Formats: sequence, C-alpha cells, structure tokens
Amino acid sequence: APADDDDASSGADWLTRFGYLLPPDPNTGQLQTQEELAKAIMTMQQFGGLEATGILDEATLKLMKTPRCSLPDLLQSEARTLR
Amino acid sequence: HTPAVTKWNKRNLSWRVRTFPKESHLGHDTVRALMYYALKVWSDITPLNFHEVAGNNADIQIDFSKTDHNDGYPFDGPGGMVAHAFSPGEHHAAGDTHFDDDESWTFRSSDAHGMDLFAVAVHEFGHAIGLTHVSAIESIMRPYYQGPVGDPLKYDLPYEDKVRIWQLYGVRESVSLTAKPEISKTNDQPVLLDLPENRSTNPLRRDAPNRCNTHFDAVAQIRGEAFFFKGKYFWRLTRNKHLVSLQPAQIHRFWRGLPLNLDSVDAVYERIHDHKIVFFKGDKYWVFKDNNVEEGYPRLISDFGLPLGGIDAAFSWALDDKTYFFKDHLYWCYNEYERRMEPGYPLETTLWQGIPNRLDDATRWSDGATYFFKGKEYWKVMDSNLEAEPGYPQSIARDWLVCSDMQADAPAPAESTRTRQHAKHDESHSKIEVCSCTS
Repeated sequence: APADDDDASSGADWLTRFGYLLPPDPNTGQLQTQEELAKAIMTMQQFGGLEATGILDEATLKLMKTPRCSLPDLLQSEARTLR
Repeated sequence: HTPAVTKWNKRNLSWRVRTFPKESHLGHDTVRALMYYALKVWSDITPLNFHEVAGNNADIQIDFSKTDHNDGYPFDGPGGMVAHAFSPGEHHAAGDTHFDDDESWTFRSSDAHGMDLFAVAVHEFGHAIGLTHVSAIESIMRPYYQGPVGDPLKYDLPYEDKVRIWQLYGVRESVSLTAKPEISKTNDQPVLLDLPENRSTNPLRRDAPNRCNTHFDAVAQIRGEAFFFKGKYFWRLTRNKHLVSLQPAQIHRFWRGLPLNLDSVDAVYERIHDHKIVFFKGDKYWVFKDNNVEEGYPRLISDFGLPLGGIDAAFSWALDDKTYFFKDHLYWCYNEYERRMEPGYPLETTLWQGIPNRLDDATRWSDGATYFFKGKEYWKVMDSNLEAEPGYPQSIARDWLVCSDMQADAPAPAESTRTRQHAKHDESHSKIEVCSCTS
C-alpha cells in the first residue's frame, strides 16, 4: 500500500539523510518533484534489495525503519547525478 | 558511480575506547575485547596493524555517545541510527567511531534482543579504514543492521568485503588470495571471549614475591595499563588503576620469547611511534610486538647510544614524546623518530628535583604525570615540570597494589615465618579462589 502524507514526508527526510535525494535548495525553497522522489525511492529500493517500484510501500517503509549505520549510502555527487 | 577513495597512508593505526556505554551490562574489558576482535577481522587479511593506546592521540577514537554529539551525525535514541565512523584522512575526526549509547548493546544475544556490538563494530571499522556502503546482502558493509554475526574469534569476512579492502591496502602476506572460505551460517553461540593473552591458571609459585613488601624491578604503562615487574613475575593494573589479580603472573607465560633463564628485567617501556614494547636486562634489550618478541633480539643497548652496563629506568615522556633512560645519577634523552640520542646527554639526574638516584624504574601515566619508583616508594612529577609534587614519596604498595599500610610496612618475613605464611596462604587458597574480575 502506498504511504500516507506523514510517511511520505519522513520518507523524503530519510532519503535525503542517506544520500538518495538532494536537500531542497535553501535559496529558492524549491521542493523535490514527484518524479525525483520516485527515482530516489527506486534507487533506495534497489540498494536495499527490494523490488524497485518507486512507491513508498510497506516493505520500503519497513526497511527505512530498520536500525542502520548513520552514514549515507550514496555521496551527494551521486545523488546529484541521479537528479 | 565510483565514490571518492580515502585510505590511510600509514599501516600502524592506534585505537582507544575513549568513552564506554554508561548503562550497558557489557563490562569495559568486554567492550575493549570486542573492539579488538572487530579490528582484527580487518588486520587479519590486510597489512594493517592496530594497537590499543591510552592517550588522546589515537587514530581511531571510539566513543559511546547520545543524541547530538557535535559531529553532524546526531543519534536518535533506540533503533534508527546506531553508529557511524569517519573515513580516513587528515581531518581530526578521521577514523573516529561512534556508537549510540541509547542502544542496548549486546554480545551473545539472540537477534531479537539488542544490537550486537561486534557485528556493528566490524561494519563501522570498515568505514574507519575507507570502505563505503554496498548493497550486497551478504556484505558486512550493507548499511542495515542484520543481527549478530557469530563468534568474534571465528568470524570470517564475506569475500566481497575482502576484495574491496584488498583493493585499498593489498593483501596480508599470510593470506591466500584464491581461498574462498565457506561462510558458516550456523547459530552457534560465541565461545568464551577473553582479551588476547594468556591468563595463567597455575597456582602461585612459592618463589612469588609479596607485592605488599617489595621493591619492583620495572614498572611500565603498556596499552594504557600499568605493569609492575618483580623477578619472574608481574602484576597488572587496568587503566582505571584496578589490580587485575592479587596473584602475579609469570613473565614467561605472557611475554613470549624472553630467555627462560631470565630471572628479572631492568626496565620496560612502550615505544611511542609504533607501540612496540621494549624490555631491558643488563646490556641487552628485546623488542616485542604485542606480547611476542620480534626476530633478531636481543640486541645490545649500545643501539640506543647508551653505554654498556645496563639501565635503571626507561619511560616515554608525554611532554616531548621522547624516551628517557636513567642509570645511576645520569639520564639520556632518545629521539625515537630519528633513532638517535639527543646531543648534550647524559645529564645529571639532579635536574629532576626531588627524584632519587638509582631508580628502580619510571613510567608515564594517563593522568598527565610521570611516576618514578625506588624501593617501596614512588614520586609523582607532572608533565609540565621537572620537580616532584609536594607530599611525595608515597607508598607503592598502598597506592598501586591494594595493600594496607600495615601490610606494606611489615618487615620482610624471616625464613621460618615465610614458611608459615606460605602454609597459611595455601590453606586459605583451599577455601578462597582469588579471581580476576575485569569483565
């Protein structure tokens, strides 16, 4: 099942923290597009060994809640390339 | 995408557990042992060497911290982010490894309970030596916690992780590149874990000295702990200055490679630049890597530029990182990095005000002082000056070796009373087991 708004918001935070999504530009206040978000979720799913659907489903949220190392999975430059 | 590669340029790396978990049931020595084995996982297959040290200059500083601890990676209570480590480099935090003190750190626990400290430490030390996260399910560098990995003594890295670390540092000589060990996926509980050393189970010998009523041949700070040598025996104190055991251990059973007929040592110190341990006896010296003697020793102390005839004391001074040798009323200053004696030495020991001639030994300690030992007394000299602190000398037995004033002041027993004491000692040993309780 797709996530609700809260999950989507915390999911975006999570994706940003671990390098899948670039943080919003503080100067322009520009937010990520839905397409960017879906791409980031797909990359995260691939990295985590899940089916890459681009949807913040239960399995993805469960993996996001799994205890883990604080360091990002992708470097900012890699996330920028994705963007 | 290939992430930027960072790695250590040096191969000898020091480490230290700076802060321990505050509410964990894991003892300090267990935490240290788990860190030792987690680092050993990497050094077993690469030409990296890890040495535990006491000071603030360790390459890999290990901390247990909570919430925001000012490094840009705040922890978030139980679960979530459990640990992180900084990659190699020149920045001050390079190699530092932090564990969330809000986690329930475990050892020998099932998946469902707590966070296995060894498994997480192996992962984080992978970062500390330059590895990044990978997605492979079987890799220890996968970012998600996947439960315990079994016995620390038997743990074998997944082949993918080996290859990645070999790409950074090359292969340790003893490792076969072609061997692909099968990964054991058993649920075996780890075997008993102990610090990497021999702990003698032999009963106390009759020639063992009385720690409360003796002078010591040598005293040294090694890996942050204090070692008091007397005859063929030594006592060991933890970094918190707790005596590990009331019984002394036999030098030969721990320091492997000294001649069996060596009945005592003159001086011992841990070298600053490579953390090897140097033993002196008469005109000879031996260099130890951990507790094994290196090949090619003994050698003559003239290697240091010292005159033959032996030394009384040796220690590394924290103030200038140089090694000081004492003999009778003279002392020398040796530069370990340049491997030469500083010019202008020897000088008169009277420059160290309040310190007697003909020392038994001297050692630095983690409190920012150097301690000088002679007879049953010791003197404290703060690192910033060359003068004994007021109020010294004090009793070695009382302040270091857990003796009461009465025990320490007692005269050396005559042969008859000594025999009676042994009998009494043996009798008491049949009822009370003296244990080492460090973890």
